[in-house]
Amino acid sequence: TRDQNVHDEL
Amino acid sequence: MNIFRLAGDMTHLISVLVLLLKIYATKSCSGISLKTQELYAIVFVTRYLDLFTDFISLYNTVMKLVFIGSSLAIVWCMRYHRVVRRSYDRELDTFRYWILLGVSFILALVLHEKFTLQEVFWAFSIYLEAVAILPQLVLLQRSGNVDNLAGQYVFFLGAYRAFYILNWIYRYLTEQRFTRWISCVSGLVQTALYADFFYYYFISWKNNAKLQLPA
Repeated sequence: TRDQNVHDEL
Repeated sequence: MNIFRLAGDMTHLISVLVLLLKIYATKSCSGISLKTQELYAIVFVTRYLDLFTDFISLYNTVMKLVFIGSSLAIVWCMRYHRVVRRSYDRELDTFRYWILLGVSFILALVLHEKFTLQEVFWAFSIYLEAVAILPQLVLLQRSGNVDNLAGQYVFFLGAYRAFYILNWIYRYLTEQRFTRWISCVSGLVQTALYADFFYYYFISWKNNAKLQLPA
């Protein structure tokens, strides 16, 4: 899973 | 991605398109606050610093480019387009937005997820977005009745963050490790700022009258 701290929201 | 977030992003996109349409079609930016547009340009530039480093999805990248491009285009139009700039309410759009920039930056230095350049700027952009609408709301109140496209712009802009709150609730309930307190709290503040505008917007829509904000 992508590490959580990447902001995937705009 | 969930339906609330998609609805939020589409509503946000509509708000920007409504604004571009208003400025392009009427060649006028009366009733629009340049300061709010400049704050939004700063919000998108400081939030999407990871544009070239983290590829989330094509949708994510395209939307980031659209938001950055459209906000810069609107600012350019209102500042330099020889016809549009004449209709800018310079003497009404006097909100001292340096305060908003300063407070948001100091808050970001104190409250952030990680003390890295990207994360501090990300937190800064979240806080700044919560208050970026203030110059526009002040301008709407000063210019009294709102011409409908400016009102629609603010309406869609407020609605997008309300959808995002539903998105955060949904993600909190479905993803056990979802903790985006900075976004959630800031998003609640942002939507609350629109609350009174929504009230007057609804009243004017119900009475089918022009939107009159209390001076």
